[in-house]
Amino acid sequence: YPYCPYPPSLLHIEELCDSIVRSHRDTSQFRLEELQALRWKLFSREEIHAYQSKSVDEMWQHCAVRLTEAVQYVVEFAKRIPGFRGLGQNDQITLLKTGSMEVVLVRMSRCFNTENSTVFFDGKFGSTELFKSLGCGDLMVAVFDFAHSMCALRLTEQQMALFCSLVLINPDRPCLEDRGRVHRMRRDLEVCLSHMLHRDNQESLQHKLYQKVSVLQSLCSLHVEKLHWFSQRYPLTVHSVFPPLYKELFT
Amino acid sequence: KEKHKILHRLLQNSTS
Repeated sequence: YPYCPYPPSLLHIEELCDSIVRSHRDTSQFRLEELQALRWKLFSREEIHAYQSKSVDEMWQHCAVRLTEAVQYVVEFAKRIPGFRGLGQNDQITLLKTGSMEVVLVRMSRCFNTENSTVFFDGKFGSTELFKSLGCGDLMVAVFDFAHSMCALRLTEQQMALFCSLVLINPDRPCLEDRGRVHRMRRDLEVCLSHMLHRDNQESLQHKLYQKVSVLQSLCSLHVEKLHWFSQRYPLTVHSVFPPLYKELFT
Repeated sequence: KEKHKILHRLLQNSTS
C-alpha cells in the first residue's frame, strides 16, 4: 500500500472505492432495507415509561453496552480499510480511540427517521424522551440534531462508506507514530471521495461533509464530559459493570 | 499495551 504512486491511477481509485464500500456493507450493524422495514415500529407509551423509570446508572450501563456493540462493528470496518492493518498497533489504537465514536455517530444517521425524529434502538424506534433517565438531555438533543443534519445530505451508502473511512483515517490525531503513512492513506481516500462525488455530480457535498467533522469532534467531547460527570457520581458502576472496551476507549 | 487489552485482541483477530 505505501508504495502506491501519487496521484493514484484511476484503477487504484476505483479499487479503493469498491473496497471501502464493501467493507462498510459487510460491517454495518443493520442493513438499510431492514431499517426501512422497521421504520414505523415505535416504542409504546408503556415501553417508553419503562426506559424513563430506569435509574441513571442502569440506563447508562444499558447505553454503554449498546454503544460498545456499535463500536465493535466500527473496529471491523477499520480493519478492512486497505492499509489500516499495515499501520503499527499504536496507530491503529490511536485512530480507533479518537475516531470510533465519530463513526458510530455518522452511522447512526442510517438508523434515524427524520419524519418523526426517532432512532433505532433495542429493536424499535424511539425519540430523545427514551433517553431521559441518562440525565444528559443536551447531549441527546445534539446527537439527534446531528443525525438530522446528516440525513439532510441524503448520502448514498457508497458516499457514507467513504466519509466514514475519512473520519477514521485522520492524520491530525495526537500521538500518531507514523503520521506520514496515515497522511498518505488519507490523501488517497480524499481522492476517492472527490472521484465519487464527481461521478455522482454532487461535488457540493464535499464542503458540507468536511464541515461535519468539527461537529463530530464536539459531540465526542461532550460525550466524554458527560461520562466524566457520571463516573464521578457512580464510580463503581463504571468500574464494575461497564463493558471493558467502552472503558478502554472513553475513560 | 495492558491499557488496551480488548482493542489489541479485536485488532489481532483475523477478519471474519
